[in-house]
Amino acid sequence: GTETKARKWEQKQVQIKTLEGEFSVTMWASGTDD
Amino acid sequence: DKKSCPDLAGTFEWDSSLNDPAFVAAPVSCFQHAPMADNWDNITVGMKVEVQNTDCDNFSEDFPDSFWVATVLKIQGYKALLRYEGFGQNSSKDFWVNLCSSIVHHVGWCAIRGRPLIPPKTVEHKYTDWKDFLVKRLTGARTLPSTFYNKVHESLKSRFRCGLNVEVVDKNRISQVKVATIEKIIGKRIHVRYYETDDDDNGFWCHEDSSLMHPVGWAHRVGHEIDAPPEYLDRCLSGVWDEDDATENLFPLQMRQKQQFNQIVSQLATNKQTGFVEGMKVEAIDPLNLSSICVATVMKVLNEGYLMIRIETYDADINCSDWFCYHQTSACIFAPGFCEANNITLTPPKGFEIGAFNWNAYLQETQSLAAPSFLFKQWEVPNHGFCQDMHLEATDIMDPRLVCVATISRVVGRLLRVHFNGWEVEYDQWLDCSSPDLYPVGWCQLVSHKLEGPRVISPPKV
Repeated sequence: GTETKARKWEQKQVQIKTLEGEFSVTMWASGTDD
Repeated sequence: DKKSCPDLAGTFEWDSSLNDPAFVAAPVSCFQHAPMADNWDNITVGMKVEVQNTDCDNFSEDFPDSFWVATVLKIQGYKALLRYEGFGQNSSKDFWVNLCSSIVHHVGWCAIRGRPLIPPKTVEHKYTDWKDFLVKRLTGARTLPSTFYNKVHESLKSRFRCGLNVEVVDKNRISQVKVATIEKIIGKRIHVRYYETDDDDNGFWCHEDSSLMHPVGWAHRVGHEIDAPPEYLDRCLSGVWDEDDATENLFPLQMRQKQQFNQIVSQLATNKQTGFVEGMKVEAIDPLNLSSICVATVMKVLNEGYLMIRIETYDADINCSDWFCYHQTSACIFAPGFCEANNITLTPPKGFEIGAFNWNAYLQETQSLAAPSFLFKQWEVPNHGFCQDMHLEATDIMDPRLVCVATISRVVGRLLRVHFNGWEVEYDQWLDCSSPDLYPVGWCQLVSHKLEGPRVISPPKV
């Protein structure tokens, strides 16, 4: 459920660069970042 | 890179099989010894990645400059079917990629390196501004952790290094180990050269977690036969090791096995039970023919829970050279009756017809005891995840430098029957679910080991 997701996955601001410019999106990345 | 590594010439590519809708690869998380097995549950369908964009002008593998975002549609072993964002339901440019390869990254990887994402040629005119599209597609989606590639790299490192001395089962006399030196390591598979062998001897291959390889001093400690130079035997007696000697700390599985054995000993003492004794009958996988489970005898009980077993299918060798060492916690030995209970054909002792063998009569006739079932590991069945018909890559234990395409043809508790595609069932191998000789689809590609394809029988020439 959400609780498991919160523990295993964390929200991240991810930077994207295209030919038109740069912006950021919120994505989920697994907790293996630790 | 096949171009720069001649050993990979002719390696089998799974890609055409992966497109078969019936194809199922055993998941990476089933292979505890495999790189990234611990983290693989976090790799999911629907995940977004940044991947080389091959749908562009002048694409060449030598100049892989262009990247775009793709969605993981399917996962088979280490391989994933990807579709570039913007293709919608159009599957024409879908492609399989090894998720652990260096052309796949977490979303955001390109921006960190200051590289813009370039949309594939097929869809580049579909949107005038890709920002809005990508925000919608990526917000709230999952991607790989930014440390994914480092984790892959870390998980590929061996505990061992070239030049270390180990004790390895002697391929020419399986009842003894022989001192050997590590010459090469590929994907934690170790190539050793035995001491004092001819130049044309091609040594032996095994995984670093294999039960066929032991630390220095092991044979001396457990009472196993060994072939070693005198100065090595002196070191065993003194316990003073060289810096090139691989000591017990490099063998965590065997250290754990030792702890398990000590627990078993104290448990048996508490219950006033005895463990394995010489002469006891068991069923065991034939180490020289892994497709057979045979009637066998415990010939000798060594220290620390090791047993010398003789397979009774063959004439007894007067020099005991056909004995083979199994640890008593090995999942390759079973209590008498295991095969019958699981509808497996038991290979009887020499002189018996298959089907005419009866354990009770045989125990009486030979006046021997059956090893009691509580002594065996077989009743511990982990939730291993392997199922019949799953595809994988497996070592040919009879020629362990070869890793081949294979299929699981049967699952009996923790025991797997592995079939080599294109070969007769006589070449099948019974292996434990935790065997380090089994690998996920895509492992060979990941570690740059050649993968042997299915045997193709060419039609006879007219």
